[in-house]
Amino acid sequence: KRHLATAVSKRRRSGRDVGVGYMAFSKTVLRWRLIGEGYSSQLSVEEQRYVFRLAFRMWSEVCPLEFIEDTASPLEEVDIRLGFGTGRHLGCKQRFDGSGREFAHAWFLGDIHFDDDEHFTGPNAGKGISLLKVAVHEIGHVLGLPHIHRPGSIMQPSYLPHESSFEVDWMDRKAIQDLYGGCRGRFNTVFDWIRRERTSFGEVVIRFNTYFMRQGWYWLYENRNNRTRYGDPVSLQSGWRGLPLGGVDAFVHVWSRTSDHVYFFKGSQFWRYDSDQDQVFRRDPEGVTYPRLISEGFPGVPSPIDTAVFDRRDGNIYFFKGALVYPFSVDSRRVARGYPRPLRSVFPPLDPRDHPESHLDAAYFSYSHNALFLFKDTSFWQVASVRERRRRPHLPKNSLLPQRQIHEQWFDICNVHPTSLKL
Amino acid sequence: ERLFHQRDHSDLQSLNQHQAQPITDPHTAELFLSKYGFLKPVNWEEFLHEEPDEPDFSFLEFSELNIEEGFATPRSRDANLQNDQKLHDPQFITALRDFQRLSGLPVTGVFDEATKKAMNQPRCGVPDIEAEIADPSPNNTTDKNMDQTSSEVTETGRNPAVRRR
Repeated sequence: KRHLATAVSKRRRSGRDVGVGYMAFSKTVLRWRLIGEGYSSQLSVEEQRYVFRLAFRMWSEVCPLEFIEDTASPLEEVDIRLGFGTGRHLGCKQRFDGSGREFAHAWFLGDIHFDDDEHFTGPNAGKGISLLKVAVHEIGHVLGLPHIHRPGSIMQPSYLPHESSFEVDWMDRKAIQDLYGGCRGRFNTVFDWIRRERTSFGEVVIRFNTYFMRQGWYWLYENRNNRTRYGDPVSLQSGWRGLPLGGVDAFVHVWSRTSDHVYFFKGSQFWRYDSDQDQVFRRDPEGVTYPRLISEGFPGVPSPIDTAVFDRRDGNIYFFKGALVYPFSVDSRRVARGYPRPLRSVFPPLDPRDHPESHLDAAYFSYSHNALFLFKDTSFWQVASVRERRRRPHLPKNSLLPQRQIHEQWFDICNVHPTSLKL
Repeated sequence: ERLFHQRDHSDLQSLNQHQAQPITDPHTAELFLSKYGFLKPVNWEEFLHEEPDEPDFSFLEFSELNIEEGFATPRSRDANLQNDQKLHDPQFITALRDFQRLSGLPVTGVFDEATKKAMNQPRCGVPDIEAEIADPSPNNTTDKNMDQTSSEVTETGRNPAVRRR
């Protein structure tokens, strides 16, 4: 108890009204360990550690916490300790009851015990008690969530075996985010990737998906579900073959009557992407080899750039660098006359004090919203569309609507710790 | 080694055949309701790492446990009588109703089959209703110069879901 009391300090989270949950770590990187004396006798040690790595990652994907498996530090530096036991176990006063009924318990400061009399199985085993599901539930307790008696919640006290695959659903995400806040951060680029697919009837259809890239990893964002794809982020090289490992500065899709080219930009170079083969061109059908210098492919455009976006209305690629904008005409292959011009004059603010000024992170035309967004830090500005200006004629062309927070429109784009990126 | 016949060990036989005692009568139901906080909120945080108040015979494990829990002894007459009285005990009925409500069962206050089945579901050992955690105000347990351990925590408020009416 003494240790407990000295370890606990209490600070009421400022400006937050009371929500679900009662205690929370104020540290964002937490260390965990499967205790050596507490290995299960039913699964291999590697299986157990894999399941726990996945379970921690699933929480990391929906809140700003990151988890590291720490098998080396002194135990008191490990925040969350997991172990298996039967009956009287691990110095715990709560005795397990054998096979059936109670299968695990946990405490908010970080101890999780599993009853090894239960028949724990790996993910997708389809029988027994899924160790992954139980682990995600118990970690929820450690992070501060109580039991939530809501069908579909991972924090329900009883185990429901018939749910084959489970994920942290919307309400549970809000519950944990009520304790730790939403995920915020800057992005290197955001884009809708359009590709042609052939249906089973042989018809060609055009599909698109939204991607957020940050350094060497990316998320597919499912707009209709208001969340990222389950299991994202993944590393860049696993999904975008041939791109620089450290990420890109910009994505441009030149899509016009005469051209359908996808380009990625990084530093002084750019690549053309083969959407059919899902990898970068080494040599494109016109015989051009990549990567190429930006100065060669887009004369008059400086590098590195901050970001870029293709505007189908005027056929220009708008390159952004610092406080300047360089519209590059794809047809005439040169920067438009009278440019570069300041970002503020090309994209004027509605409120003089509400403008990104310079060094944008991303310029993103969203087919879901049919709107152009300018990203900088954790904020974004929507460029007033033609329809908007029809409604409000006094709006200047390309004027920026008031800024908003990225995480309030695109939800749960969360980092995971690099050590669990490859799961 | 635990006995198995399937290559993937999916039919692993449990070594000890130690089964949790099922909930079969009002007495065991009352233990269940008490354990998970339906009779009285449980101060769950007190349960971690308490020194056992009786000698630690864990190496004996199973046989000792059976005896200690006492379920195996033949039921005495007054136990039956007690069970009947429990069924009419207002506190027991209220706790049962709370459990039925949280479990999405018909709220009858009657210890029926559906309730029995729900109580016997595999479940987490953390109580459903916890007592409010004592508020160690900063000035008597922690002072500003204390070294923060790696597990700093903040309280964000009480969980309304566990508040008892």
